[in-house]
Amino acid sequence: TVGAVALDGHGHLAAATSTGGYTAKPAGRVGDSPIIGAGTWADDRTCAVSGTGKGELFIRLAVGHDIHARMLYAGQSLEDAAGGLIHGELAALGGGAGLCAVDRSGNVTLPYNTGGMYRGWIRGDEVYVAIHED
Amino acid sequence: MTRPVLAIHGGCGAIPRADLTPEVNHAARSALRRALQAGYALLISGASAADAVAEAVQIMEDDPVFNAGHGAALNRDGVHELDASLMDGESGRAGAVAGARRIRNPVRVARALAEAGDPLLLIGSAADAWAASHGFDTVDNAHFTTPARVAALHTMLERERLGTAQGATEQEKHG
Repeated sequence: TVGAVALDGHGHLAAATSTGGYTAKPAGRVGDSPIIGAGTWADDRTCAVSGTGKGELFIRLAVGHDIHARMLYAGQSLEDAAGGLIHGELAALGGGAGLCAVDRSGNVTLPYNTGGMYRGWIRGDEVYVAIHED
Repeated sequence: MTRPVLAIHGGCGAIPRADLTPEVNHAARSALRRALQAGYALLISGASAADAVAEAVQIMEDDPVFNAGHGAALNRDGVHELDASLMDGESGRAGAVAGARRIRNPVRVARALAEAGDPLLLIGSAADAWAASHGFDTVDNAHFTTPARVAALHTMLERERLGTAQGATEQEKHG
C-alpha cells in the first residue's frame, strides 16, 4: 500500500491511497484503502490521512474519520489523535498499522507499529526519507 | 499563502532491517524521494493538494518496490485486484475504485471520480470500464506482476498448507 497527504499553498488538504491488498488475499476482498473515512480522509478543518496495514481493522475503527473527530470534537493534536489509534486501539487488536497525516497547520506525523514503514516528507529544502528508525 | 508540505508512506510491511539489501534500500529510498519531489514540484507551482497527492501516489504505483500498481500483491488466485481512493479536504469530494484489474494508475481514476462526484466508488470490471471510457490507460493484469510477488504468493500458500500463515511477516503479507 502507498499513500500521500498534502497541504497546498492555499491551505487546502488532500489524501490519496493505492494498494494491491495483501498476498494470497481471497478473490474479491477489499481493504480500507478505497473506503473513505477508513484508509483515506481529508477535511480542511482538521487533517488529511492515508493508512497502511490490516485493512479490516482500519474499516472497523473508521481510522481516518476517527483521527479527524478526535481533533475536531476533542481538540486533540494530530500527533496524539493518530498516535493514539496506531499505538492504542490498532496495536491492541494485533493489527500491523501505519499512516501518514498532515494537519491544517502543516504538522506531519508518520506513526507505525510494525518493524518499519517506507515513509517521507518534504517541505521547502527539507526532505526526509526513512524505512526503519532512520 | 500557506507553506506547502507533502508526506507519503510506501507501506508498513517494510523488509526487516536484517534482510534489507543495499539494492532494495537504495531502490526504496530513491523511489520515495522521486514521489516527494514530483508532488512537491506541483505544490510550489501553485497546484492543489489533490494534484500533489495524485502525482506522488502515481509515482509509487509505477515503482515495483511498492505494493500498488506495478508490483502489487497477488490474490490467492494469482490475480491483481487494485484498490485506491482520493479525498479533497476543501470540497469534501472523494473518489475510489476497488477490485480493479486493468487500470494502470488507479489513483488517477479515483481522482477523476472525485471530480465527477457521483458515482463515488466503482468496483471490478465496472471500474475498469469506466476508466477506459474516460480515457485512462488500461493494461493486462500481468502488467502489475513482478517475480517478487509471485514468489511471495507461493510462500504464503505454502505457509497456509503447512499451517504457519499466522507467522508470516508484514513483509511477506504486504511486501
